[in-house]
Amino acid sequence: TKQQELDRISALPGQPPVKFQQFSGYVTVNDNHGRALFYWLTEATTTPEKKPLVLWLNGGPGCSSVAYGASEEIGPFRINRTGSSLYLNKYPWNTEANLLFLESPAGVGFSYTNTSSNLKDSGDKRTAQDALIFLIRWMSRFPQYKYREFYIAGESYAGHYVPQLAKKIIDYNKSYSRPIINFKGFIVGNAVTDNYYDSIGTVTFWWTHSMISDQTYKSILKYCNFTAENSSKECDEAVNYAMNHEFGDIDQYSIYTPFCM
Amino acid sequence: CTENYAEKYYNRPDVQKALHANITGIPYKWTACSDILIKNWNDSEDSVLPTYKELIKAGLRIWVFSGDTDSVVPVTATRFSLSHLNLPIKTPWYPWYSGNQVGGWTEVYQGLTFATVRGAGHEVPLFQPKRAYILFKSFLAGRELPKS
Repeated sequence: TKQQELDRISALPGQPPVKFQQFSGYVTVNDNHGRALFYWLTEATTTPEKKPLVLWLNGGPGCSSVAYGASEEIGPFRINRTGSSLYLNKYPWNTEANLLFLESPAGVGFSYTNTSSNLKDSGDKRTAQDALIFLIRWMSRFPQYKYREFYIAGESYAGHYVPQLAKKIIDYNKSYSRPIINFKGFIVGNAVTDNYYDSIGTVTFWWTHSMISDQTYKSILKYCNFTAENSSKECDEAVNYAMNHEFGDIDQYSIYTPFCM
Repeated sequence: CTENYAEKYYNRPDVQKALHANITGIPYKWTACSDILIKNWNDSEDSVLPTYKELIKAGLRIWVFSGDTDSVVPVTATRFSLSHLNLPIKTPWYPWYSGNQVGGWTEVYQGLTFATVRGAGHEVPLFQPKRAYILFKSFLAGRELPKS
């Protein structure tokens, strides 16, 4: 399509030469409020027409799939320290699939809304709905991906986004005998799943990995009611003590990695 | 500090032009995570386990993995949550391999595959790119993780 060609990336500044094709741009997901989501497609390095399409979502909520998924996890490029150039990722996932990175919801990264109140009334439901509309409209722009095997991948708070979008797609597809979104499955990592069980499991990890003392562990179990809407003052004190006085200067996202100053 | 590199790169006008990004002149810098969104997040489900049950029923291929050095959404959190789906076991717990090293452990249930990734933090492909790549290839192929 014409718009597809307008979205074609000839090359990114400081990018090494590559054989795969890339596209990026905006898809409007709500005309009234003027919400538009930004995507970046890095096609497969070989036979892209035969490879599945994989949508990657980071979490937050509010974090960018371009910043994390594309630029330091599964994408074909890595950014160098000064931000002046790109180098190749040794294990990019676009050898196996066409990777579609989506900055979602509006307000994340380059995705925007013309209704500033949208930045304060986002949530799981609208995020899933806008992402479904994105997919449907994106496939109109890239009709070669209609009926292609489609998967979703994500991490962290995308433990919400991914199953919620999956459910929307399943329900949407029910109206069609041959749905254009040929949805096969999803894969999520370190995924936010269940507030109560996740919380219990998290405190258990802190104790079993010797990040907190027995005393703190007992205090958290005593004062924290993980089913409650809001945590008690005693619970906050116990958890804050753990984080501020027992964890030390670690990267909680990778507990044996030096802390980024 | 890798996300600092992205903050530099994606705020460059020449990069935004090449990406056809920021065409409306967004009134704030591009940033990896939006503070305003996370501080004002409205509806958030307490649990997506009920949704998992519906999606398993729909016959989707569902894989859940966990980097075992993350303490924010750690492996014990995910295991504790998934255990409450009470899924029948198809292939009992075993170590999977990446090269001649244990890449993690995995168990295959009816409708869902769980796998840990050894030595990986919250962003698994960042910390263990090769193991993450093997995981992804196995997922796409619908094949259990390598037993040797």
